[in-house]
Amino acid sequence: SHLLLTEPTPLAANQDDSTNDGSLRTLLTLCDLLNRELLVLIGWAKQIPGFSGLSLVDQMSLLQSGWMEALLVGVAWRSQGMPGEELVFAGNLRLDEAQCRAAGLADLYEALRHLTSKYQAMNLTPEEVVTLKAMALANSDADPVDCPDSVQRFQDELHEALQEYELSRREQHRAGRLLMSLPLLRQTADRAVQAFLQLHRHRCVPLHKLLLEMLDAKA
Amino acid sequence: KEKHKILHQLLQNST
Repeated sequence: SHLLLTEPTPLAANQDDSTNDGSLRTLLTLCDLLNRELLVLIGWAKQIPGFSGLSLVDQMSLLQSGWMEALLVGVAWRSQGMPGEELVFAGNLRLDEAQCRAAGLADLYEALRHLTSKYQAMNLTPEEVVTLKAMALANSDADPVDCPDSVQRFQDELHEALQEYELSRREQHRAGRLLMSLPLLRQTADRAVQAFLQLHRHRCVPLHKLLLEMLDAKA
Repeated sequence: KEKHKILHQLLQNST
């Protein structure tokens, strides 16, 4: 219930109007949204019970490792049941396959649709979505870890919350199924990071400083 | 740490 309460209000996209090139405009709008989502995500992380008690080094490495996974949980959740298989990056930024392809994001589209279908088939509850998002952040394989015991405790508490929730609704297999969906999330986030790094490196799409810093940490 | 300046600053700021 704490995670449900701290879930941030979805952001709206600010339409970029610096260029007449439609695809570039889409990309710039998307990257601006992503940068602002990151800011919100960092504020959100601090409110997850146990996160602020971690050392600064561990907080940084968890965020540097799990930020894209946590953000994509939101995109996949919002995109469920969309007509035309659009991806809902924001209420006012919905991209279909053709738009993504034109913007050079065909690979990202395919990966994110796959994740969205998976979540849709699992019929996730809002409680499961917020817990999955927090677990994506906690489940980093980042190395070295400053204080492994504290990170472990942070993970255990989220796991315990999920188990308690699933037991309360007599779903004995759900917690395991959700954990088993984390590899697909990691894989999707890796593809997303690659897509944005390529935009920056090969097509010279300018990125905001925070987004660039977080992408660089993954490069 | 210099490389991750913004994240470092954002985490140090109080909520």
